[in-house]
Amino acid sequence: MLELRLVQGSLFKKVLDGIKDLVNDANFDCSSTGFSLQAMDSSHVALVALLLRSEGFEHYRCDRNISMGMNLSNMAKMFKCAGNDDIITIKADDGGDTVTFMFESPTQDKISDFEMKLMSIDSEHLGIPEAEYHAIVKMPSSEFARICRDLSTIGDTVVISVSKEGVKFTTKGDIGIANIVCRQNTSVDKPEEATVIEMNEPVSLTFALRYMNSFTKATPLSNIVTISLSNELPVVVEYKIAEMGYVRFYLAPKIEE
Amino acid sequence: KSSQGRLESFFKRT
Repeated sequence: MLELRLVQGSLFKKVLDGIKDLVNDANFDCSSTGFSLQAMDSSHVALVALLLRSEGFEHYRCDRNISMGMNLSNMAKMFKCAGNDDIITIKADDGGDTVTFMFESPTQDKISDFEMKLMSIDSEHLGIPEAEYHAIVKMPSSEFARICRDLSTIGDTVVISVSKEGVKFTTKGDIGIANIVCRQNTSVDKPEEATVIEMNEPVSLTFALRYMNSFTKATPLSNIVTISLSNELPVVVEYKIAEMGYVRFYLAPKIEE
Repeated sequence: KSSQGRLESFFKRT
């Protein structure tokens, strides 16, 4: 038996909206630790890892570890029927082939339940080791989204370089070249407006902008995005979910031939 | 010239 109740149900909606462009089908894993997911895009270039810790739920019951295969666009269709202030409960029986989503309005005068068919998904799981990154950039998530969107009108790839100067985003296209440099800026009124750059070693890596733009669909989850870079490692773009966990996107770099 | 790397080149399957 599985029963997860989240008063801030809009968070589920935001998580789904953040990942459904990248991944079509995924196994959601439930254990005493929490509700999690790891899935790659169809070309195995990008990976999403989600964790919602059990402590973040108002009610969390998971009698045994279960993995539920779901089609994310079908799930998103059902979650679209939930109001933004609704309380969302996810229920499933052990060994069952369906999952139930229950939406309660804050005043309890409207209660809906949607039953969705589960699917069997052969997913490959990758072991992601803890790594010491050469550079870690924390910046406003809206600013990062703006940069990715702007650069993708000019080129297809972005070179992200971190040096003493700051973090530089560069693209090249048929019409020309664009460089955007963000410097460390901690003297702002609100901490969520700061750009903080920790650099152990200079880094420069090239990534496909199409994927970066897809990651920024998770922007509503957090005011801050953390970008962790190491030469010759996939970049990690992380949106922390307050008091609950995170959505992390991993993207393999372009490799010089 | 650059080519797109794949995740399996960096992370092992479990």
